[in-house]
Formats: sequence, C-alpha cells, structure tokens
Amino acid sequence: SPVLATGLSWQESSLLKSLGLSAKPSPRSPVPVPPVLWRIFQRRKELPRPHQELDSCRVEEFNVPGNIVRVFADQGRFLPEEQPQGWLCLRKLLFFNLSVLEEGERLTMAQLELRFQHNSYHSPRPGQVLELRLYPASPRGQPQPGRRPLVERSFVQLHKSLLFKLSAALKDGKMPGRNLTLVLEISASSGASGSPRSLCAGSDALEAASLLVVTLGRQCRGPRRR
Amino acid sequence: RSPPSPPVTPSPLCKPRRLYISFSDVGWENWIIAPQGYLANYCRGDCPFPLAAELNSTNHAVLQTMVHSLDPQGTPQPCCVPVRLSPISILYYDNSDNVVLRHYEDMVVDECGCR
Repeated sequence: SPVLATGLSWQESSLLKSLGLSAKPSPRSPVPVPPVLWRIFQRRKELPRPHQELDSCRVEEFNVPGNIVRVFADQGRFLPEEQPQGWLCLRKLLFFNLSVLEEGERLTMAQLELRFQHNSYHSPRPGQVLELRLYPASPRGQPQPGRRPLVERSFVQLHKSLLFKLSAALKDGKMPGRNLTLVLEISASSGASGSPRSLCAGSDALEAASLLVVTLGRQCRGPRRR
Repeated sequence: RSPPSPPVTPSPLCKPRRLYISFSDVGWENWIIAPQGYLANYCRGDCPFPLAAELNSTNHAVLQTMVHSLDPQGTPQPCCVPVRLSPISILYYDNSDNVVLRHYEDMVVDECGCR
C-alpha cells in the first residue's frame, strides 16, 4: 500500500543515512574494484569470528585510524611540455575530485599511486637519473609561483607502480574546494647528452594515477562506545 | 536397538538466532559490491526468574526479574538484547561512482543477554 511504501522509503533513507549516504547510489558506469580495496576487504572477511580485537575505526593495513577507504581516479589532462632545464619527459595535471568526502570526515592518510605501462625503465646512461616532482597547482593547472614541490625524488629506475604519501601535504590544508590539483613532472637529469626521447626512456608512458584516501567518519569520532 | 531420542525442542531462553541478511532482498544489490549478504543474527528468548549466569544479565536485570515475579502486571521481564556485536566491511559504489570500502561497527550479533 502507499502508506507501507512511504514507511519503507523513510526507513530506507534513515538506514542509508546511518550508513553515511545521502541517497541510494545507482552507479552509471561502474569501475573495477581497485585491488588494494579487495585485499583489505578479503583479509577482514577471512578473520575468524567473533573477533573482539577487530577495531572498526582503524585500517590495520596502513596502521592509521579510519573506517572509510576510497580510491579516486585522476581526472587531469596532459600539459604542454616546456623545456626550462634538462629534458622534461612528462608534464601532467593530476586532478582528484574529493567533494564526496562528508563534512566532519577527518583525513588520516592519502597515498598517490602512479602506474606506468611497462615494468621498469632504466636510466639510459650510468650515473644519469630521472627526476620526479609533484607541485601543488591551481585548479587550472598552473603551478603556483614560488611553491616548493610537495614531492621530489630521483630514480635510477622507474617501476611500474610508484607510491607517494601525501597525507602531510593534505593535512596542511592544501585541498581548496575539496579537490586536489597537482602538477606531475618527470625529467631526465640536466646536462645529459643524447636525444630527448632516449633520455626519457619511456618515463612518459604513464598509464594511470589514483589517490587512495583513508578517513575517519563521524561515527568513529565521538566518544568510544563501551 | 537404541531407544528413540526425545524430540529436540528449541531452547526458549534468550540467545542469538540465525538471521541472514541478503542485500538483494532489500534492493541494494546494484550498489553494494560485496558482500552480497551476511549472517547478522538477532536475539530472541525468555529471561525467566531466576536469571541464570549464561544469560549475561546485569544486576539490574536480576532485580527486575525478582520484582516481576512479585508483580507481573506492573513490572515487565528484562529484554533479550544484543550484548556483543562485531563489525563487518562493505565494498560499495557511492553517489559519484567511486568505490568505497567502509568498516561498519555493530553489524553482527555475537552474544545476547537479559538487560
């Protein structure tokens, strides 16, 4: 009956609210589940019951407080390469829309993953390195003048997957408008000789970037139960 | 030939009972990725006078059963309720099609008690 249907709909919305959702999601283009989320899910599922020691407000896999783990796909575009110094192999905007984070969620960990198409790239010459930098940027992708890189690393070899902890950077309030915008640059060390392509040695073959974010929801932030 | 065993009657005492919650039964199968359902259980049963130790009762519940035995109309028996619950994790799509893994506390009834 309509009365019953109204009651059920009210119950459903109050249940969804208690699950931290404003409405029943209806995924339009479901993406594959990131392997890291499957691993955490399976590990917890396989624990013997009852497991009193299991804390629902902690993500043991990363050793941080939190009860929500999300993986955001990069929505940024490639940027024109400039050659201020050395050989710039790759310049890309990384843009993560974090607007789904609820008011009151506290970020406890953020980890950027860069995945390349091949397993590894060796630097073309002994002693030569690839340099990777991540800059905070405006939403339009302009590096903010005078800003130091959030991350600066040198590699003799680039592996297929690189992980960077960005927790400290995000906690410092570098998340205007609940989005994260960064500029990624990979360059071959300056002063090197050889053709630009060979110096970059495939480091421009970026396949995907994603941001894993762990947050502590409101349910975990009040005084602990029992 | 062994004598016929007496028929097994379910215990009327307060304890956890099996309840499997299927997310497709509640119409959530489109957005919950895993699990498809889980054993949530529930509490049901009597909290009779005198309360036995295995009924996980509080001192208050013991006294309430005593008063109930003297005045059944005026004072109810204690309730059979969950006293220990454990969390589960759920993988789902949120309203922006992101995959989310969330740990939810108090989702599975492990023990019941008279309270």
